[in-house]
Amino acid sequence: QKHWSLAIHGGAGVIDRGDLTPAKDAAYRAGLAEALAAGQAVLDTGGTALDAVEATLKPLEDNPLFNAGKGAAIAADGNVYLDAAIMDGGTMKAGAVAALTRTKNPILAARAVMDKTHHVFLAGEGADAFAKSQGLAQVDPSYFHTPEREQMLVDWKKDHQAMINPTHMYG
Amino acid sequence: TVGAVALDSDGHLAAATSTGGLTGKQWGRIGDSPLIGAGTYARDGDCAVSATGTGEYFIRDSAGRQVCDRVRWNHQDIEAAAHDTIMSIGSIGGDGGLIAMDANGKPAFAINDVGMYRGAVSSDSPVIRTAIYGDE
Repeated sequence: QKHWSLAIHGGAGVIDRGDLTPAKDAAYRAGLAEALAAGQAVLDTGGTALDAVEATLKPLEDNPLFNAGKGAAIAADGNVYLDAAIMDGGTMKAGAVAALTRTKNPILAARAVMDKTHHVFLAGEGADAFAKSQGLAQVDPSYFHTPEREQMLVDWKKDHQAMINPTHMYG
Repeated sequence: TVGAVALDSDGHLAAATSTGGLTGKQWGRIGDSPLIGAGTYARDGDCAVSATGTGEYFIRDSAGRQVCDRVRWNHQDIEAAAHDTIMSIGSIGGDGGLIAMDANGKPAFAINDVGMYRGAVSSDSPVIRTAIYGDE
């Protein structure tokens, strides 16, 4: 058997052992393991690195614990805007999308930009429209929202309200 | 932000990254994740990279491309290249981490924060490994 290898990340930050309950800790590890297993299945059967990284990211986008796809961070205006990119080291081809609001799996849209266009980067409504034209699943924007991310936006607004509303600048 | 880097059995590298960005980000703001050479980069023979963190700093420091250039031009191993890149980002004020992989499939994880959700598996080590905290 030839050699293959896969590594992933699910975000970084100030994560202390006291921050996660044992159940949350286990849930994050299960999510990472599920993603690795998806990529492993591709590579172990002779698939390409490109197909493997795409297959690895899809379950992470579908898992509400991680900041991508369902469960993504919410912007100041209350909407979710999704970005993704993919690159093939063998051909130096690449595809990227930004500010998607309706495409369920942004990584599939990035791959489609790479494979189906001569562009590298599509953004906003045009990127969603392109993804739709390629038959990629579209969802209502509410699909991406989770209670945990809504609460994070509420907490963020408490700290940043003075910046949003100038009338509160001086308390 | 989530990301993956891989080496296949034909020796090709690839990288991918996906994100919702930052809570409370200004509408229209784009971070490093979709920018080739910043949050995502792959080049056969050198490395593949996916980054997560304060994107503006990863953009300014060309994080992904920098790791691969350190490997190609400085002849650094992947761990040193990843570490030095994340320290460079830290020196200009950025926080976060990245995963990188060299041409032989050796992975490297570099963070200047407390922790990063991460994991790896390979044909040589087929048992899936995951980690969260910095000391794992």
